[in-house]
Amino acid sequence: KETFVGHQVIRISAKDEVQLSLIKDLEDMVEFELDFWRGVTDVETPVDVRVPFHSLQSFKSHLESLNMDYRIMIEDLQTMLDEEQEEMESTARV
Amino acid sequence: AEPRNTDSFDFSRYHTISEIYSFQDMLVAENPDLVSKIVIGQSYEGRALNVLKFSTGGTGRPAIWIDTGIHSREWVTQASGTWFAKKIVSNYGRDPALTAILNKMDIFVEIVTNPDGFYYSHNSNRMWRKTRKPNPGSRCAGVDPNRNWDAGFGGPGASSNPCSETYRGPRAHSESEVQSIVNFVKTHGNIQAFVSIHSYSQMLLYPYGYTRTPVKDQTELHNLAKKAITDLASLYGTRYRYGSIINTIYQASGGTIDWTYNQGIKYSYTFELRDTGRYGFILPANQIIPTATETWLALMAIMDHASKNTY
Repeated sequence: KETFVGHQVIRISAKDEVQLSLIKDLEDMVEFELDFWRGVTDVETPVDVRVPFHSLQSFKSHLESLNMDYRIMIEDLQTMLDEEQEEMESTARV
Repeated sequence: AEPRNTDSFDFSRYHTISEIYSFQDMLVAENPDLVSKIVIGQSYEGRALNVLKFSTGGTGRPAIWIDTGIHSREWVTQASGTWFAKKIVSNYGRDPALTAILNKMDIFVEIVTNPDGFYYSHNSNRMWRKTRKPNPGSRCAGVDPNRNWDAGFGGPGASSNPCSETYRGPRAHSESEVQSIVNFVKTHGNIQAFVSIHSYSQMLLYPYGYTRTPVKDQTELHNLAKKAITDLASLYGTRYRYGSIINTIYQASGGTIDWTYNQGIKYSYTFELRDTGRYGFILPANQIIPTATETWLALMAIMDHASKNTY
């Protein structure tokens, strides 16, 4: 079973159209192994992307080099998945 | 904790594919005069593609199609689809609006539209979105079933890379999960509304996604979408955006409702359910019933309008 320990979901907010297209370019940067939960739409709508643990540092550095605003939407994905699984099992037992 | 009947089925938690398939069979067994199960095909790994048919009789009636779970990791959609199926049975004969709809139209509900992906998301990779068919020559499996339709197929807004989450597939309708719906829609020939349900973002979208050309029914679809999200918000204040796919989110080619609209199904819509991005795809189970309940109000607005404006 695939685990997601240390994976984070990062929410990126573009300041303008230029930054929006820079975020769009991230989709082709396969080295980060990004999983776009919510793709690029417009400047008002933030982009949510799951970032594997091994890419986190370099990805955040890349965002900072582009002067991108971002915040962490999900601190550790596996923790949430464990909670979801535990809830499924406990309610099934009930 | 196998429920003995659909009244004791726990809609407030996430279920496995076998639990949902058992629920479907129970619902049919409990309501033989209203509900039947049609197997429209098989997934790549051989799972039945089950569609529940809700009909009060007649032949060749105009119909409404609702599907959930085409992107397997969007668990709140399959859970909502299960709740919708029970709601239709519970409300028929009690709610005048739904009763009027079912006295004139059939309703088809495909709850687990991507069963292989759904099974995989429960047992191997919770983040899985696509189908599970291997891609020859690539280490990556799966096609995005919402980029595989013959509507702008292969255009911008889908990927030709099998490792991408939006991989369109080797050709249009290459996925049996998609081809089976195509066959069903073409054979039926009188589906008048088609609603494909995704998560997340809280949006109600209509065609097109592959081109900026407005659909000829844009005004009617836009106004109906506004009515639907207003009804949805009336319950808990959940705010939705609405509009055409390409103007509201992004360019997406090979999409489901672009194809259905081009087949002449005027009332073609895609929902993006809760939330707007705190939990994303990992929406807590305690939000399943509120999400399904508010979405039902929007679905009723669309189905009511379609039943009063058959064409």
